[in-house]
Amino acid sequence: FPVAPEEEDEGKTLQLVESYLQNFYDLQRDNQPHLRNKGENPIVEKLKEMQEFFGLEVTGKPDLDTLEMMKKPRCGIPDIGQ
Amino acid sequence: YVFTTGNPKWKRNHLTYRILNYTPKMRQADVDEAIRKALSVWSNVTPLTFQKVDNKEADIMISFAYRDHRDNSPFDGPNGQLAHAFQPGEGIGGDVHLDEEEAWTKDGRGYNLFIVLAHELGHSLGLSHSSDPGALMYPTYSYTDPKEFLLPQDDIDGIQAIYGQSTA
Repeated sequence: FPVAPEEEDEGKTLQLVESYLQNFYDLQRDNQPHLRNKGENPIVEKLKEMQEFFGLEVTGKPDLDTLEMMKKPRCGIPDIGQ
Repeated sequence: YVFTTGNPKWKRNHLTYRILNYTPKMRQADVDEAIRKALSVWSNVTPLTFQKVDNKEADIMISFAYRDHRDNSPFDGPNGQLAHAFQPGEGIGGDVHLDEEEAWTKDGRGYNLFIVLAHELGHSLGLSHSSDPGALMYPTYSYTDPKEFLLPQDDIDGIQAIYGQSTA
């Protein structure tokens, strides 16, 4: 079945968030998800770190302000752990 | 301001730079001027000096590059990542790479080469990204008329904490 537009948007959003956090906030490219501790979600933690760095509301969620910041043209150097 | 992890810095105050290639989107003289002005942003407030060299290895090698350019940090085409630079050190250390697929300009259209270069040179000298939205070392691009540009205090404090104040 064709993917519903909302789902497609969600997929794109997740892709944007993951690649941004991998590029600039040292989110590990998680090849072994089953090793992840229960309850710990690295993306939420890294999102909070990014929101804190940019002075955004720290929600741990890819809200509108956070996505807008991620779409801004920027320097290719990571913001942390350089 | 934030220092790069490990506090790398150049052991000499007299540094060299070399322009390896030019973007066809700007006149060469305008690229030279943008680079010279971007370097003076930092030399004006520190004891650092920069000498242009043309045919030998320089401390800071400046080049325009496409996508995968063999430094493990491929560019992503128009917008997104505009440029990157390497912390002080031998070899690729200090070098600045600019994404050739960006619309480089000397004014407010596209991406102003001077502004992006001045930011990247901050990395070349040992600074990391600042979380001060008004700082030159803030990660996202924002345009300022080069004729009116003044290095913000956060950046002055950062670079002088590494190299000291200008002796001029």
